Amino acid sequence: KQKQQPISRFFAPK
Amino acid sequence: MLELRLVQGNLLKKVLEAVKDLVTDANFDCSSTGFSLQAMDSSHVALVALLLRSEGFEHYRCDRNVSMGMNLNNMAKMLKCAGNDDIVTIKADDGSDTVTFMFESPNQDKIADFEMKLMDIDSEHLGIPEAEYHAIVRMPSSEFARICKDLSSIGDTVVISVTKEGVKFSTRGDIGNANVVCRQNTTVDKPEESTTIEMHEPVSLTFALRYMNSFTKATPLSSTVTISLSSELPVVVEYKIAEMGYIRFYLAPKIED
Repeated sequence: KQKQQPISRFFAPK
Repeated sequence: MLELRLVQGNLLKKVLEAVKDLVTDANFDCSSTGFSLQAMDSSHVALVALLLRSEGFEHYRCDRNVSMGMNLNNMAKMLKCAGNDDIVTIKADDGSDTVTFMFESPNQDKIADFEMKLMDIDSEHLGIPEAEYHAIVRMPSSEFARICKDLSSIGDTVVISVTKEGVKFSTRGDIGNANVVCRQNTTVDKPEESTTIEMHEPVSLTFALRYMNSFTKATPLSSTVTISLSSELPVVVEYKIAEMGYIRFYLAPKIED
């Protein structure tokens, strides 16, 4: 089973 | 006061067609650099970044930095009313809650004004750090679109693997599995038909095909697409917009649960 990661895991708010 | 005149008005039509299914509402930011947008899809899995540089506009006036919240479906509806050869001008007065799209036919015999209501959108800009990618694949955008469409009839996810052999797109589903391998091919006459693979390290990542297919809506903007991959980083699917900038889609990979 695969899990989708959120984009916020990689890019933080400026 | 904001006034941006784009001779190739159809570029803006194509941009809207490329993003409107992924993002519902977004802030368009206007500064001396250009007209830009950064937005996430509703499930916060993908991010789109658009830049149309000021130099690409025939006339570019932006007195102060402005952020204009727009519903992209409504904006697309309005831009659909512009002819393919029309010159499009985006106009907004300071503090106004509307934006006007003006369409001029090439011989100036028809001029139309479409005024759209702006909206307040709370959105935060994400910092996208410069990254070294393990592999960068450049290929015809139509070929990439075809592969994503074909594979999505078999499975829901695509594994993109880059090795010395080439780039492999794989999927599996209830009815079976499929693999498409594209090898480096620079011998074709036209550079836009070539596939180039710049690999520093082999990489293999899994992505949801639904998003990849959505990104390929940008295919009419560019004959080539660049796919940048690094393990543990979102993939970047970039379509260059000739002489103006780019549209980049970032998609977080799937991992084993």
